[in-house]
Amino acid sequence: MSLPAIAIHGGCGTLAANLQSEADWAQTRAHLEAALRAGWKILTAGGSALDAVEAAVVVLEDSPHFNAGHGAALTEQSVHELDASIMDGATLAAGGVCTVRAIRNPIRAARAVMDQSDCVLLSGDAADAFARSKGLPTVANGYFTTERRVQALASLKARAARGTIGLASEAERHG
Amino acid sequence: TVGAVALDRQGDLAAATSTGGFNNKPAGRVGDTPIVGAGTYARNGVCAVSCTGQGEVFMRRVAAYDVAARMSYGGQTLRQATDTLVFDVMSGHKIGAGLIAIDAFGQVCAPFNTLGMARGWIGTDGVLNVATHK
Repeated sequence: MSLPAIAIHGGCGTLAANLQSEADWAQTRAHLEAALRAGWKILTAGGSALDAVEAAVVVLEDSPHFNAGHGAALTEQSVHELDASIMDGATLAAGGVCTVRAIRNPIRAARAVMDQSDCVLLSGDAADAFARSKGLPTVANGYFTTERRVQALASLKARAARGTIGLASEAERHG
Repeated sequence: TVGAVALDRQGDLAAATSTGGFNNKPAGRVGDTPIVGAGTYARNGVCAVSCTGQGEVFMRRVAAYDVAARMSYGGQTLRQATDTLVFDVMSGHKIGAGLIAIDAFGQVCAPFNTLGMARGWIGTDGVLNVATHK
């Protein structure tokens, strides 16, 4: 019998104080805490690490403050293409999806690939269709868009037009 | 990018990672996040890892698996393995990188070589910690 533990991240970068308000930072920390508690609740009830990490990531995907799910970065074509994976250390079973555009929570699709297919990684429209066939909720691609990401893309495209893309900050490139 | 790693009461480890990639990325680009061993890896008795940073380098270095290999083949501790990867290997590539990892005893490491990383953990002591900056 082990004592449970869980850790999460919401991405690394410049995290410059002037990129968002103190209220935004407070909400960011609140969402991190909510993700931890979602996973911890499962672990302390005797649930699996696999279920705990999935639950924690779902909370972060649903938050606008992180680059995943709602709040994800935009491609050069102003759409969202999302990637996710999950791995079970007990069995080395793993599942992943890449460049999906419609599954609300890509980590749930990754879990479905692991549990309900013979594959490890599915991509694009086929991955969206697979997840849909397993009953996972889908959304219009615009669901993932936030104003911050729209501005970030516009800023980077403006730099490219001016020929100053090389001067773009880490925050502009990666959020 | 977001991620989670955990150890449960049965002693099982797991890892999960999800991302939107990076701003203005080419259509069809796939990073390290969905690649087992690059951005995500878990193996009982060793560690579980979720990475964040410039995915192409994590893929070339098979970064998440590299942490596990340093531990299982090289005998490094979780701290040694994760610090070596982030501060030596990744910093040597001059890229921003971070990760979270947990070992079979529930020890958590969350190194990053950028100015900040949104992160949090509840260790075996049950205490909740959340941070965004250094």
